[in-house]
Amino acid sequence: APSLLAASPRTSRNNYRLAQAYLDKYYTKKGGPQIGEMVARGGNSTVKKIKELQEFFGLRVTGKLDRATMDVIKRPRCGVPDVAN
Amino acid sequence: YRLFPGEPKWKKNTLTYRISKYTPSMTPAEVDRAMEMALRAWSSAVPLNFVRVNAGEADIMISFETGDHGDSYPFDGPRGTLAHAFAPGEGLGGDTHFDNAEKWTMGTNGFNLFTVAAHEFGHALGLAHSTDPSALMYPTYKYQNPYGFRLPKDDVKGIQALYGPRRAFPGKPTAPHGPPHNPSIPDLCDSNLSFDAVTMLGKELLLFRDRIFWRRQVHLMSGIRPSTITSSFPQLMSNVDAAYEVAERGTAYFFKGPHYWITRGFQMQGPPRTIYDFGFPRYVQRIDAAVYLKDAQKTLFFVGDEYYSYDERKRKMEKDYPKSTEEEFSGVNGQIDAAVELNGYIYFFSGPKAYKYDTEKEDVVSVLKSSSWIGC
Repeated sequence: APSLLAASPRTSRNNYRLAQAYLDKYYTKKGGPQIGEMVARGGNSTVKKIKELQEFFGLRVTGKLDRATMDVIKRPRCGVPDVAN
Repeated sequence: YRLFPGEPKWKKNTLTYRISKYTPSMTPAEVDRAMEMALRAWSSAVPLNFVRVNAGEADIMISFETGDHGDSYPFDGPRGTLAHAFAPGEGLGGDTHFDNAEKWTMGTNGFNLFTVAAHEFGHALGLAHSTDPSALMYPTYKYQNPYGFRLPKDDVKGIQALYGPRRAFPGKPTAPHGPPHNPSIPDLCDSNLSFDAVTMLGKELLLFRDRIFWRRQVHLMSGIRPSTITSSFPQLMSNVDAAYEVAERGTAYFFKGPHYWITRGFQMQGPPRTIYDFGFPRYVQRIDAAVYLKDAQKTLFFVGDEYYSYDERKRKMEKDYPKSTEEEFSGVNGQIDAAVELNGYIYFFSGPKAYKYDTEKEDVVSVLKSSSWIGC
């Protein structure tokens, strides 16, 4: 986790948890009824999911939870995933 | 824009929707309005029509939910996830849920319900998220003013990829392959179009104007076609003043000047009779509009700016009439040209406007263009 973050330890732990929940919800393949998706690509590690998020939102694709990426993660949004489920 | 894998879409062009649970942060009327406007944002771009139902299962079930609400996508309290919707399909398909923990609003002091609903209905119709930041289907919230809202280009392209574009009027001739222009049929989509008479006849709704009339199913906009009155009602010729149907009797009444005809379906039942059979005073020479109220079993006749009430059971005009139309039906402006009762509402047509009147609230609940009733 530390390698993904560029912030103070406490904040970075919160950000990491927030980011993990976000990636689970919007960038992870699930079963059940279709609720919004795109064509998923192969298996997702956390870095890969971060890169997918950064690509989707047109951010610099670093695989790290930089400020711009955390800003997007903190914005209110639709509950439909951005990738296949 | 993006579609869902497999590109699920609705196979019919009239979809029902029902708001089964409301939010405490807005009045039900505001929620109704926001949903209606959000659906209209999409139906303005594609040939889809939305009909609201108030009971039973609808294609698009809309509800405000809290936390885990049984669809394996729990809400997360204030902010974060605002709402979600399911792709087109049976059962859960199309259903749309809003997080009740949010502060919903018609304005900007909270999350604008129109904005979020319009986005979610994009999913319910088959659109996934767009990567275009200017698109309505972009995943993150960005306030949209409901008044004067126009669907962004990316969303129009996406939804028309599924359903094709909405044409001005299904039967409208399109050059050069359209049928030859018939001068006796007024411009089908003249925005000032008004009707002479409107009535149900069996399962069809008939709308009369000059020498023609349109026939349509109540819940379907497609298949509306104009016909000449003489082709179905030779005796009436043109310019019908008023019409109404007593469905339980299977009879309909058509008025022209001081005469009226009784029909069963399209079959005339004998020669014309005089309107004084109903008990009108002699100075009444013609009727402007008529509407049968099913529950009360009474027919309202509109003459100028007054109206009469006729008791269909006793077959006699009620006492203390005529009364002022404006006093009784607040919010309906101008002389009544035509009227019909559908699903418990009275629809008054006055010039180019159609007023939807709620008899329980005793008020107008919406105003549309008369021409929208023939698919314009």
